[in-house]
Order: sequence, then structure tokens, then C-alpha cells
Amino acid sequence: MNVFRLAGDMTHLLSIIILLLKIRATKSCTGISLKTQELYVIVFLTRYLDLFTKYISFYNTTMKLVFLGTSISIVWYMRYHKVVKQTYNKDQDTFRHYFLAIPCFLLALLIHHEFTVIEVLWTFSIYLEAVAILPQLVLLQRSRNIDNLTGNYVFLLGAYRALYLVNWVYRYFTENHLVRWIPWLSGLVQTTLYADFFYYYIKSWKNNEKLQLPA
Amino acid sequence: RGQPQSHDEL
Repeated sequence: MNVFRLAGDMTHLLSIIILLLKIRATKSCTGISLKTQELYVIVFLTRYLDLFTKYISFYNTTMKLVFLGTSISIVWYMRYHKVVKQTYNKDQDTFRHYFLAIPCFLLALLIHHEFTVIEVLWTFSIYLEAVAILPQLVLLQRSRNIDNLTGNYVFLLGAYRALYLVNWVYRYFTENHLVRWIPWLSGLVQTTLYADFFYYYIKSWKNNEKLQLPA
Repeated sequence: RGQPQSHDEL
């Protein structure tokens, strides 16, 4: 464990906590893409299959349970909570997220480290996480005004994988140059997808104005 | 490259 990875995990955890707080405190999920949240549940379920078979550390197991629990509860709130589900922008959140999941799965069948169920599904989760934010970014462009909590949520979500990139650079130089192409390239794609959001987020923060993405 | 990846990250 290095400081960059810990910072990345904490940033990721903070983003999820901010989203849960927004939903529970305001009883609203306006501006949040249910499609992206559902993709994240799939990412965690397919990535943490070895949760009960492989013990890495107390921290690792705890965080996996927290990520699984919070992401599933967010989807539950948006789908079934009587008040929250009324605030879901169903007609704007129209991204066909299966168009994202299927190519990722096919790619995982083609390009992976080893052809086992655990490894292929883990690889699928890495590819899927890279593109899972797309429905959310599309929804933000359609939303007239983005509330601060939603903006912060997306920013932290993008920042966590950027910190993971730094963690991988650090591990490359400190762990006898172990190469991990799959997460590296996927993480690079994932972080790049946030590039224009980062630009508008930082600009709105500097000029102290409302965050607005160009349509 | 059958490097068994030890998935020690989240």
C-alpha cells in the first residue's frame, strides 16, 4: 500500500459518501444517472468475486464490502425508494449502457492475463469501469443546472482513478518494474474521459460560478 | 502473458 493508492481509495470512498449523503439528505437523485450506478454495481460484483476466497488484508476486505454495499444501496434508493425514485430524470438518462457492457465483455474474452472465469470477469470489470461514467457525463450535459454535490461527486470519482495512475507509476518503479497493461491503459482511458469535465469544473470553481457543461 | 495477477487493489 502506498500513499497514492490510499489517497485514491479515500477519494473514491468520499465520492460515494457524498452521493449517498445527497440522496439521503435531499431525498433526491436529480442529475444522477441510474445507468452509471448500475454499471458500478456490475463493476464491483465482477471485480470482487474472490472476496471470500482470497484474503488480502482487513482493509481490502472491508473496503470491498463498503463499495459493494454503498453502490447497491444507491441503486436501491434510485429504483425503489418511494420519494427518491420520483426525482430520477428517467427521460434524460437514456444512455444504452448495455452497448457499453457487451463490447467490454467481448474485449475481456479476447484480451486478458489468463483465461479463467475470475480473471476474465476481473478484466471485464476493469474495462467496464473505464466507460461506466459515460451515461453520467451525458446526463450532466443535458441537465440545465448541476448542483454542487453532483459536481463534487463526479470530480472525486474522476480524481480517484487519476491517483491510481500515480500509484501504478510508483509501484512500477518500486516493485521491480512489474507491468500491468490492462488496468494502466483502462485507467488512462477512464481518466481521459473526465478531461473536459475537469476543465469546466475547475473553471467554475475558479470563477466562482455555477458548473455548466456545454451541450 | 500468463502472469497470474495478484489483484491486491480495489
